[in-house]
Amino acid sequence: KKIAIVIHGGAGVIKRENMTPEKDKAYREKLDEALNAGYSILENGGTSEEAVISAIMILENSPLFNAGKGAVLTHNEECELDASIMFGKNLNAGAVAGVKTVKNPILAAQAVMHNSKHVMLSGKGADTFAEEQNLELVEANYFITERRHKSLLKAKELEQSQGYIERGNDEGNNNFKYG
Amino acid sequence: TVGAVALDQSGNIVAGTSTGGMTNKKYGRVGDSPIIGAGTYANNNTCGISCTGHGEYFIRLGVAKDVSDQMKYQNKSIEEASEHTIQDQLTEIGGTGGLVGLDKDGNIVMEFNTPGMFRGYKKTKETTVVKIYK
Repeated sequence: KKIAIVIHGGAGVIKRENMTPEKDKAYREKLDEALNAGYSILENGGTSEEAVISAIMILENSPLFNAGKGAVLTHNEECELDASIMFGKNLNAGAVAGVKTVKNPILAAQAVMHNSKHVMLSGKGADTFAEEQNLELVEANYFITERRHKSLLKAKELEQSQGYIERGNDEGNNNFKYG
Repeated sequence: TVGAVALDQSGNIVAGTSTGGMTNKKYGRVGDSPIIGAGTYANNNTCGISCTGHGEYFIRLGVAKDVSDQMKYQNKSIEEASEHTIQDQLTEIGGTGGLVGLDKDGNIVMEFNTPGMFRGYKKTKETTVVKIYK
């Protein structure tokens, strides 16, 4: 029986010249950790759902990526997190949008898939649902890192001079999107 | 954005995606990541897909299901379908980003139209592959 796992940690203007060897190494090691965690589950007879959740949680818990801890900040200096999951056997799916207190949003999406009759929950209601599902909650500032805060301040400076700007969501992405 | 797609010993495909969205976003903006069919899709008969990129474009194209539909209705391989969706359709309307996916036979795709994408895969009897740049 064939097993496989593939992951990503975001796409964008990632230039070699902007990456220090240490940073490059840190990204590769974290991706490797997530891949091996997921693959190990598959190799030992675990499900693809368990493998996906395991890999994504490792990436969510790493401040290197724009998900979970280390997520980018909104204009109001908060993190609003989105996640989704889909099961290919029966097309069952779950998603959350704009959650602010669930430590691992992918677990909230999974809970929506299994424990609600809905596909997507959003905002405060999604956070309330996650709490009722006994998922781990954190203070909103758990997600905020200095690096992302600096990025927001830079975007706001440009906003002052050029009008409203949404900054591209990916590592090293210097393309600015105009809303 | 982060994402993962896996195929287990029972032949089940699952895809998942998680994100913080875009810096400085307002008005409760939501991208493609939580939208089933846009940022995430899985079907055991075709493929599983997880996307990353400028969400508004991925929503308009329904990128993740678009790949699956090409496989289902046009008998394309996952490689052909992903290349068409990202390099032709997404690029044509000015969208940037990429996707990772796998099909029911464990074939892997990592397609993107940006200079880089943090990505990797591991499959039966093969060593782990991790890449960043194009």
